[in-house]
Amino acid sequence: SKPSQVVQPQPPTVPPEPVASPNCLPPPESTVDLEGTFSWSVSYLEDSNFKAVPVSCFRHAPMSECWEQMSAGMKVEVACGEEGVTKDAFWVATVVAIAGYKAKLRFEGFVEDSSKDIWVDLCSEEVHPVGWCATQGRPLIPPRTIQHKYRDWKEFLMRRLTGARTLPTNFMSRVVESQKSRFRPGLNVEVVDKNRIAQMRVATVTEVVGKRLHLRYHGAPPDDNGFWCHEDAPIIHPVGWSREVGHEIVASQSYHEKCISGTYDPNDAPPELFAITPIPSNFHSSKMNFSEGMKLEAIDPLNLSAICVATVMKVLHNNYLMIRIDSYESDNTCSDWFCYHATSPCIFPAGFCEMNNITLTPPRGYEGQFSWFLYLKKTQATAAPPALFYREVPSHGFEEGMALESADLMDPRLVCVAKVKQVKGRLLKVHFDGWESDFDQWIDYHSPDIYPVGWCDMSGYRLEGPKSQAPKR
Amino acid sequence: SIASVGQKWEQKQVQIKTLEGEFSVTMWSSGVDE
Repeated sequence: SKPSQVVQPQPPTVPPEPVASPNCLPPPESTVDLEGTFSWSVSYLEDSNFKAVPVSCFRHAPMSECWEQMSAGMKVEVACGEEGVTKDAFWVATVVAIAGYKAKLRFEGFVEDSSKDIWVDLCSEEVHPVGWCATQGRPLIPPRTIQHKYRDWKEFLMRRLTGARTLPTNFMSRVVESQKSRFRPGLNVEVVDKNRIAQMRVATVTEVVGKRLHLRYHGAPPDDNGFWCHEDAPIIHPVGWSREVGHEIVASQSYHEKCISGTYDPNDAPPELFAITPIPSNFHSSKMNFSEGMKLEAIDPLNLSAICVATVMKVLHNNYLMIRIDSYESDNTCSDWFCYHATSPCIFPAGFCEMNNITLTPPRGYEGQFSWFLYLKKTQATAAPPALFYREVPSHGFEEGMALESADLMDPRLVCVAKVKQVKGRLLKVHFDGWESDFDQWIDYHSPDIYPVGWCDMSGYRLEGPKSQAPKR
Repeated sequence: SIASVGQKWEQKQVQIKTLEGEFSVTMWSSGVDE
């Protein structure tokens, strides 16, 4: 279905997919295979150039709203591991560094000695607020290496802990709460057809992992492995959405009748479960609007490393637009149109790429230096007025070189080790470690498909490691 | 310093148990409780 042959990063082994049942019942087992999942190693985390995007930069990420309070100097209680005098001994440790959801801890009493420092997942059950052990009736026991240093550890701890910071007692319940999805298996949604992006299909949620939904298309052949997307993704909508906005949808006759009558059943996901499309304050005051034939620049939905010259092919209700990339081969079937909302951060006014020093993919057959002026003249088209675009650029905190975990949107089942390669306003170019730059993806900073370091571990989602030998395209 | 931590921190008494005995200390806890 791709106009260009885009080879996508693949995991070394692909787990067998469960066979889709005709009535789209949830599969009996998880489709996420954690065997061989990548772990951020100490060599990664302690590299002098390593810097993770802070959790607070990802508004959709669990604990994002309070993560700024997690900082070096904070005290926690943690199992001593190999340093334990007994198998399950706990001791107090200080957070010395934070990278995403991961924290480097130094046991109290080691002072400047970093030899026994450990990296932990701060949101995991192995880390507790100071005071937790007492509530469990467990005494704190110093690690074996430093046990000889003090005769009275009580006095030492009193001195070290008084006035220090720790986690709140309900930290773990907050973590659990912030990971809960609004969706559940069995709910029906409308989602972009991965095999024909111009149309929607009805699908059922079969699995939810870390707020990422596994969907099975209704009527899909048994060997179809479904589709993954985040619950806040702009490509999923409530039952009845396509009919409401005038988008093409492939569904059974009974489904269409249900949408006409508005008699939904309890398994049809209601609108309140879906992310609200942000409408900028000046959006309704503008007298102008997008109209058919207008030219613009857009992220290619089939090759996210490219920003291309594009055309508004159709204006739907509720400010949704059908966009076509002008470099696609013409087949007159409308199968490569893609729906973007007028406020989408993935569409840009003509001249955006030039202004931001980004290579613009010209229209098909265009030779030589691309000129918007000449192209508009040649096609007798108009450029969509810049005032129609949503270009708010907040101070988002993403910086070039920062590490993160990112879904590969060409195969959104995969979440991979990645880096921020470029920052252009609110637009990020994400690079997958070890892969050639052809695989890079332009992603809005607010996208729910990018996550902090440690998100996969925390969510029980498989993380694809860096590829050591990237294949040539 | 505590002042730089901001308003979302609150003081609380934390019970600690060691092999030498129990005691309590005053610590700061982030306002995640809220």
